[in-house]
This record gives sequence, C-alpha cells and structure tokens, in this order.
Amino acid sequence: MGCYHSKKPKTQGYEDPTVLAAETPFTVSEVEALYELFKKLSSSIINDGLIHREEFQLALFRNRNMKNLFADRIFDLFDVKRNGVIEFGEFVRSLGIFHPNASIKDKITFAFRLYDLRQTGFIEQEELKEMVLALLHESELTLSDDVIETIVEKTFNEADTNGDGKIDQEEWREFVMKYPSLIKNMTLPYLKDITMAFPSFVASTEVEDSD
Amino acid sequence: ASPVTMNAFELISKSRGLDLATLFEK
Repeated sequence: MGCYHSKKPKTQGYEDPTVLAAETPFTVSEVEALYELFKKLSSSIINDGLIHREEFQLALFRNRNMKNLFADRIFDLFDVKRNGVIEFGEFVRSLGIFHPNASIKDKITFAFRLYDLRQTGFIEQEELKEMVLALLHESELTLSDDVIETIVEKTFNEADTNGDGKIDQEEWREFVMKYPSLIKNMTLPYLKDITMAFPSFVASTEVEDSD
Repeated sequence: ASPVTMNAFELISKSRGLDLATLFEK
C-alpha cells in the first residue's frame, strides 16, 4: 500500500479526499497533492488550516496588502460558506472548475458570477465599467474617459443582444462562444500535473486511486 | 491586440487577479 503515515493531520475544514475526488475532476492522488498546496497557502500568515484573504493575496501577488477587485471576487466565490476563509473542501471544489477536464458550462457560469459584482443575476453596464477601471488602475494603462466609455458601451451593446440594459447568463454564454479567449483564465493546465508538483505527498498517500 | 481594439471583457480577463497559476508557483 505504501502507507508511510498511519494518520493524516485533520485540520479544520479538512474533508475526505475520496469524497472530494468523487465530486470534482481530480483523482484522489491529485486531491492529496492539492492538500499539500493548501497547507502551504493556509499557513503563510496564520497557521490555522484555512486560507484567509490576506494569504490568498500574498500567494497571488507576493503582497498580503495588495488590493485587487478580481482577486477579491475569486476569493468570495471560493468562500462558498461566506465565512471569510477558504476551507480545504471549498478550495478543491472551486479549483475543480479550473481543471482542464471541467465542463465549459461550469467555467462560463463561474466567470459570469465573477463579473456579476453585485450578485443581481445580471452583469450591468456600471459593473463592466467598474471592472475596466479596476483593470486600468492595476495595469497603470491610461485611456481617456471617452475611450473607456466607447469600449464599455460597444462591448455591452454587443453582448446585450435583447437590449434590456443588462447581460444575462444566456447572453453571456453566447458572448463567450463568440470570444472563447474570455474564459482562457478559467483553465489551469497545471492542475493536470498537480501530483508532479507535490510528489513527496503522493509517496505517502493513504488511499489508492480507483482510476 | 491594442487595448482600444479589445472588447471590455477581453481587457479585464487580463487582470493578474484572475491568473490563479501564480498560486502554484513555488
């Protein structure tokens, strides 16, 4: 069996890898490898087995105080229980959407929820402009107000095919089909090789993969 | 592509905050 460890540390929010593997595109070994990554991220500032917002920011930007609208939205979506931290199960289930084998439908839905800043069930023009401004701020790219307005309006009108002033899920799906690069960042090829990144853990895994 | 010719969603999808690959960097 190759079991070097008789017991696995059971930290707060830890979930059975076999259950997580059954619910996601990951194998049991991959979930175990993700636990190694999770442990690293969740102990970078506060060693409590939970990823806090600052730890997430630190991992993404090497800066715990880096404010970024999109990273905040990702954190909020990963934090399914909305209790201000990401637990292991939430981490694995959310990352599952970014797996190359996850369904395009799930990726499109996740991106929609990400951009629906105020969670109204629609992406509104004001939200789109807010996101463009946030991106410009982050990239230090300078565009005139007129150019920003033109980009936002043109995009919005193209996506809002029924012309009701907001982008719904179906309009978003059609827009992504037209511009597939929009969900490119919803796929992390790296997740297919996650066990290669953390081989030390795989050697000590308790559960053998069924597939 | 120039930012001016991109649609708004293409532009925002370039955010570093959406690039989770950095989570896996050692």
